[in-house]
Amino acid sequence: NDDLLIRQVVDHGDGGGAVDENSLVNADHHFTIFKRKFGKVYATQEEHDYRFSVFKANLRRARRHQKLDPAAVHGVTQFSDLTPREFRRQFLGLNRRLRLPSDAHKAPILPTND
Amino acid sequence: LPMDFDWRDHGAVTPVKNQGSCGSCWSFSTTGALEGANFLATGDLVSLSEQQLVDCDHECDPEEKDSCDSGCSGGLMNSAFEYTLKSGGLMREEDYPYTGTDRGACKFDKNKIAAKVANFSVVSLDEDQIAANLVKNGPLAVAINAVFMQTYIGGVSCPFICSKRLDHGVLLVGYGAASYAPIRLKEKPYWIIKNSWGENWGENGYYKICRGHNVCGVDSMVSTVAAVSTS
Repeated sequence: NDDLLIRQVVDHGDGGGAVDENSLVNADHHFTIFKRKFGKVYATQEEHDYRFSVFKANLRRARRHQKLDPAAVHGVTQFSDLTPREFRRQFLGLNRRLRLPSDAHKAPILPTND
Repeated sequence: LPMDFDWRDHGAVTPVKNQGSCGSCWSFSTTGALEGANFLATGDLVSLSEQQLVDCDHECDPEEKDSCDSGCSGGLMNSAFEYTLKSGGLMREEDYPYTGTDRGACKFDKNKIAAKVANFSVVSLDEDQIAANLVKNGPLAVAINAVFMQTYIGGVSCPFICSKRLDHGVLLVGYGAASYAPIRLKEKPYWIIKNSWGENWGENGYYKICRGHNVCGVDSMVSTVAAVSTS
């Protein structure tokens, strides 16, 4: 059933970066396309191999996201060689320790009928 | 309220920007909201400087003095509005361009202010009020949990399970009445969100997330800002 759900939303044309049931089998091919598309170059073979392992983990993650979020398309993005922790550190940045001031002005309630 | 609304169609939204490898999303959310408010106040769409916020805004939590806006290490949109109100305003993007690093000294020039904050408010956790404030006051600064955004390519994101732990600042620019959700076999309304990861991410830099259930905490921290005309 999961595969059936995925087939309903994934573009099977050129892939467009979306994941499908074959993505993990062809992970090295997808990684080659990913590196070319996003201009990724790694300094050493060790770094390359590590990033490939992260990439494969993110393919599995994208499949999980696809199952949990079937109305969207999930797959390979520019962040596919980053661990979730690296992604959060480098590309997010909402400081949760900062809070709204207790005296923050609240927007007046607006009419929403008509 | 209109069934569909998109501030991009009304000229209130600048092109998608790219924060690079820097946790400055909060500054892009802040400038996006003020760019829209300034457009409503003046009729001119002016791209505003995130780097000014990254370099110069160190506004702190009034109750926790060591929790402050801190460039690529993170910040909060409301603190940035407070800084902008206190400092006098924001400069143009071209006068204080983005570098994506936070090692530079503050180069704010009061003589080159392009937009000023008149006031700002938090919007209640009510999707009709969020939509009403969006339509009336311009794009809104919102926070979201971005876990599904790392793998997002397109469509309307409506995950069955998503943490409401907020970790990313973005800009709410519109909403749509219906996008077909195959799993639910019905039309689903959605929010249109401008992100700051470049045009090659998502749907030309934009994210669609379904409305109605505070999905990924998108309704939890919403701010509206009003601008003063400087012309």
